[in-house]
Amino acid sequence: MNIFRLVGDLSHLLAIFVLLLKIWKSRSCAGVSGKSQILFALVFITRYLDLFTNFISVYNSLMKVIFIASTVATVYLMYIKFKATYDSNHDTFRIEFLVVPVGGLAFLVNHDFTPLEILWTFSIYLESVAILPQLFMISKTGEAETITSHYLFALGSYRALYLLNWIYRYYFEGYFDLIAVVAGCVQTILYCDFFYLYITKVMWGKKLSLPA
Amino acid sequence: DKDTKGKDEL
Repeated sequence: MNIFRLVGDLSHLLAIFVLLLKIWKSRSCAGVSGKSQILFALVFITRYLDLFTNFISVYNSLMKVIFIASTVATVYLMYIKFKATYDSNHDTFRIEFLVVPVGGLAFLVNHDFTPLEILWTFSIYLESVAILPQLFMISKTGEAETITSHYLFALGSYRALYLLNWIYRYYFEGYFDLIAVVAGCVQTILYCDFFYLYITKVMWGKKLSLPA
Repeated sequence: DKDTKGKDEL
C-alpha cells in the first residue's frame, strides 16, 4: 500500500458516499445517470468475485464489501425507491454499445484465459468507460448540480491517483500491469474535459454548465 | 509483468 493508492481508494469511497447521500438527502436522483451506476455495480461484482476465495487483508475485503453494497444501494435508490425522480429522458446512452465490445476485448486481450481473470479484465475495461453515460447525460442537460460535480471530481481523481500509484509501484516494487494502466489512462483522460470545467468553474463557486 | 501477489488492488 502507498499514499497514492490509499488516497485514491478514499477518494473513490468519498465519491460513492457523496452520491449516495445526495440521492438519500434530496430524495431525488435528478441529473444522475442510472446507467453509469448499473455499470459500476457490474464492475464491482465482476471484479470482486474473489472476495471469499482470495483474502488479501481486512482493508481489502472491507472496501470490496462497502463498494459493492453502496453501489447496489445507489442503483436500488435510483430504480426503485426514488424511481419517480429518475430522468430517463436524458439518460439514454446505449450501454450495450459499451458492455459488448468490452466483453469481446476481455476475451481477446487478457493476462490469463481463465473465467476469474477474464471477468477481472472485463471489469477493468468496463470501469474505464462506465462514466460515459453520466458525462453524456450532463452534455445533454447542459449542466450538473454542484454536488454531482463534486462526485465526478472525486471519482475521476481516484483513478488519476491510481496512475501515480502504478508509477510508484513500478519503481519501488517492480509491479506493472499493462491492462490496468492502459485502462486507467483511458478512464482518466475521459475526465479531462470535466476536470477543466470543474477547476475553472465549480472551484470559483459557479455552477457547472457546459458551453451550449 | 504480472504481480505475484495476485489482485491486491481494489
